[in-house]
Amino acid sequence: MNVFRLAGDMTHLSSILVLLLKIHTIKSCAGISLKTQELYALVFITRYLDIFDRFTSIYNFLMKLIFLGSSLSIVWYMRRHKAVHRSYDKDQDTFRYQFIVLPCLLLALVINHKLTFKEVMWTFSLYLEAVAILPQLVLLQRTRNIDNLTGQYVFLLGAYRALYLLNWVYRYFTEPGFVRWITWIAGLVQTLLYADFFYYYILSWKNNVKLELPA
Amino acid sequence: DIDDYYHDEL
Repeated sequence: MNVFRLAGDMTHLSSILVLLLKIHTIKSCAGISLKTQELYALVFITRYLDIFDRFTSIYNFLMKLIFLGSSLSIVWYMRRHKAVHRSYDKDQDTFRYQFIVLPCLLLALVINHKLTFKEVMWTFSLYLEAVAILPQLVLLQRTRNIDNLTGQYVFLLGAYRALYLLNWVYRYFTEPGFVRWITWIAGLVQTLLYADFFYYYILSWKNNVKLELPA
Repeated sequence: DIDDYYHDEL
């Protein structure tokens, strides 16, 4: 474990807590894409299939439970909770995510470390996580006034993977033979997808104006 | 083994 990876995990955790805070306290999920939340739940389920048969550390075990629990409860809130569901803008959240899921599954079947069910599912979760933010970014472009919590949520979500990139650079230079092409490329694509959001987010923060993504 | 090597991160 290194400071970049710990910071990445904490940033990831805080993004989820910001979203849960928004949904739980103001009982609203305006501007949040249910599609992206469902994709994240799928990412965690397929990535943590080994939660009971591979024990790395207490930290890993607890964080996996937190990520699984929080992502599933966010989907539950947005689907089942009356007040929250009412604030969900399903007419705008129209990204057809089969266009994301199927290619990631096919790619995971072709490019993976080992052709076993769990390994292919794990690889699928990496590819899926890289593009899972797309429905949310599309929704942000359609949402005129992005509220602060939503902006912070997306920013933290992008920042976590950027910190992971630093973690991989650090480990590459400190652990001989540390090479993880699949993880690296998926993580790089994921971070690059946030590039324009980061640009407009930092601009709005510097000029102290409302965040708006050009359509 | 390969499994643990690739799966130590979240």
